[in-house]
Amino acid sequence: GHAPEPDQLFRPPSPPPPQRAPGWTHSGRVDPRHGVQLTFALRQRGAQRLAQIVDAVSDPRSPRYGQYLSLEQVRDLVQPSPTTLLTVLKWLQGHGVENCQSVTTRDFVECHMPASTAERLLPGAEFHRFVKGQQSTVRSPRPYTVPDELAQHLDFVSGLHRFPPERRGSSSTRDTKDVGSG
Amino acid sequence: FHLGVTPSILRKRYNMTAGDVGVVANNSQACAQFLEQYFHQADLAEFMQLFGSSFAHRSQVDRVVGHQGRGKAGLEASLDVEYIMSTGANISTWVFSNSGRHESQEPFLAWLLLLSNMSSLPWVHTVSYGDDEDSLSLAYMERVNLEFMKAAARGLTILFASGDDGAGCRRVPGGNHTFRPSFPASSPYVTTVGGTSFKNPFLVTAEVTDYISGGGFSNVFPMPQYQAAAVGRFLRSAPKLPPGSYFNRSGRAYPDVAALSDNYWVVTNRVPLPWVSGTSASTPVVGGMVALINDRRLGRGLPPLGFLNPALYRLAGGGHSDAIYDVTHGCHLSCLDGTVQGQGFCAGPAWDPVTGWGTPNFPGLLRALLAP
Repeated sequence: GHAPEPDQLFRPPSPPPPQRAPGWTHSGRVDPRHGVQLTFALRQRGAQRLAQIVDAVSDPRSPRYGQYLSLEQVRDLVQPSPTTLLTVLKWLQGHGVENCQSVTTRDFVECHMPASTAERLLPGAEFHRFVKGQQSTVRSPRPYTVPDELAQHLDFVSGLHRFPPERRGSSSTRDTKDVGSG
Repeated sequence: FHLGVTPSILRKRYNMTAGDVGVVANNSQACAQFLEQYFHQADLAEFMQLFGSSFAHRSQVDRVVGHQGRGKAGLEASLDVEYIMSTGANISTWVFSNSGRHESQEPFLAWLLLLSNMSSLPWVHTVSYGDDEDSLSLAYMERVNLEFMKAAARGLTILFASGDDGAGCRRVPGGNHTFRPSFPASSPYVTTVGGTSFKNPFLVTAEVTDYISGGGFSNVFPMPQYQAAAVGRFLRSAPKLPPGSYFNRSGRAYPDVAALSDNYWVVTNRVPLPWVSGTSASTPVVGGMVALINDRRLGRGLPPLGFLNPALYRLAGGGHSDAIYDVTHGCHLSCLDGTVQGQGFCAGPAWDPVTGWGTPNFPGLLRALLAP
């Protein structure tokens, strides 16, 4: 199979350093009947044209400055080819995945399915639960693959590796040493 | 004299008058929250009662998209809402709350999907979230970058916090160190906001760099044309640069702009808290100002600013010196090793990878951005 994200780090929750908030802890593999939600990022068309349009509408020197597109115009530009849509939907249906919805731009498909189906759909994936306080998340610590014939139709599948984001521009109160030096 | 940053201190420093508030009906601004970060309308009302007496403002978020939990308010969510509504005063404000309704969902992607699915959205969005570039797949980053292009084509302005780790640090195979850029701050299609501090923390003075202000050069995205001249000038003229092995001098350089990021007052769970800091504070401050400039543009029948960077680099590089306060003193954090000894890049005249072009002087920025 084809691995769309061979370079995506899976970060198993590490033991928390002393005096810091607890991180995600592994609580075992999920029941095969447990429902998961995956988002399939379908390969878009018109990326180069989109870049040209962004340059034109954002550059004050351009005669097209400020002439923005509607969501429907963006859809017409980037929506995946009929072949891409058909190939991905046929693959999903072939695994019994029917509970899916798309977005206006038709370049993402969100599907619900049991974990066992997702593991058959994405060979290599294995769904485990991780908890942090009251929060629970399901992720795969193992990389996933898709059939080779999907390589040119799918950018990646979301809902497998990346943990919910931590605040990056942190707003935590600095310690008294910092305040004192200020 | 003051005991920390409040809306009136920000408005004074950035020369916003009582008349600098939103007036048009079809303008709005938004901030995005992830994890279990909720704000309380009551905190916002108390914040405005305590700190908002000098300017016309709203005391309520108009729309919450997504799930707002009933738990305690989060400091970060309170900060975002209270400060975007302080500079973007009297402008309708939305909160996108992406806690991850399903436990296998990626909340950041869920937010991107919302953008791809809603035909009517606020013109300005601020986000304080990021990951190390080296932890993410290339396929994911390129696709997210393309999602930002979609937003830019629609005229949305998306601002990201530059992060709170300075240049960052990473040990590469072989044991050497390099700086560690952050994504989406490093996307060429978003505007990235760094942080500053008052030179004298108890007076409204000139600003210096906040040593935590995230900044540097992407290892993934090449330098876009709009910043090539400004960044090239920095690289040629900086008196001292870290060794070339620590950063990719041909990558997308960030941040683009900055604002105060230290010693904020925030009301959360009905309690006023001092000493809140980080580029998550500076980002909504700039976001509110951009929304206010949109307000004036919309009022004149002009389109909103959209993706800001080409206009920002053009005006700042083109001698609109009264639009931006150039921050020229101080350096930010990086690797604690014998080579760089904890120091990343340093601020200097014009653009630099700690504070970008500097901090806004609102009337000058408004004048310059009403012109295009």
